Amino acid sequence: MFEARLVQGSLMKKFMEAIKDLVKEANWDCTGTGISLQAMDTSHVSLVSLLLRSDGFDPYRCDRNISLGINMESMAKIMKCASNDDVITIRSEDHPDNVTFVFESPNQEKVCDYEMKLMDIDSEHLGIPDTEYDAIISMPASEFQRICRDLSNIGDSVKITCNKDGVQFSAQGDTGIGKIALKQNAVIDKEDGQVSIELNDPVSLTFALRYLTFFTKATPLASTVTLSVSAKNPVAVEYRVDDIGYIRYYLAPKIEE
Amino acid sequence: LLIQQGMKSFYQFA
Repeated sequence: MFEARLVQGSLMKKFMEAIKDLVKEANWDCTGTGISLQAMDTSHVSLVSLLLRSDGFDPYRCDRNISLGINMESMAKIMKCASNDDVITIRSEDHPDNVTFVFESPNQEKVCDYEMKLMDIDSEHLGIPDTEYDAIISMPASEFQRICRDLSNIGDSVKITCNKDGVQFSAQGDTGIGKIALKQNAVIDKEDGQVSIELNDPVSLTFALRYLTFFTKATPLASTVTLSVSAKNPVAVEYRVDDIGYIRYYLAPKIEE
Repeated sequence: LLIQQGMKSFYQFA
């Protein structure tokens, strides 16, 4: 059997919000390591990869590796039925046709039990090679969300340029041009609120704001976001979630024809 | 003109 109990159930709600607009359906792969998911959006332009490590649950039991084929919209609807302070347990049999979500209130006076049918999903798993990135930019997650929101008012795409002066986000549209420049903070330790840039090579790449905006749905999960950029490669946008794992998004760049 | 690339042109199936 599979059983994973998450004391901070609100995390599962937030993970769900962070993927449901990007991915329609996906397999949640449950193993001894934890719960992982990898899926592309329907147009195969972006990819989301998440890991919830087993030690983030209490308890976690996985007798046999299983894949839970889940329709994200349906699961998101069920997750909305959980209160923010509920403890969430995910449970299924070894050869499951369905999965059960149990929501317990903190004082255990209320227990909700939702059973959801599973789907057979042909998952296309992509191997993501270790990449030497030209620039790794860490910044407050809320700042990145704000930049994506503001530049979406100007154009469809953002050009991310990183050099020794800092990082610049720029967008261009019918009405004009918008540019947002961030300098690296003087303090080097990576505390919340800091912008830090690890630069190997100056780099400039263009990405669709529509997808970056989908990625920023993960903002409630982490205070910091990391953008790893490399010439002619997808950008990796990572939100590390304390004590349990991460959600990473990859987005293919736009190129000039 | 900017062309959106797809994910599969970068990563192989595992």
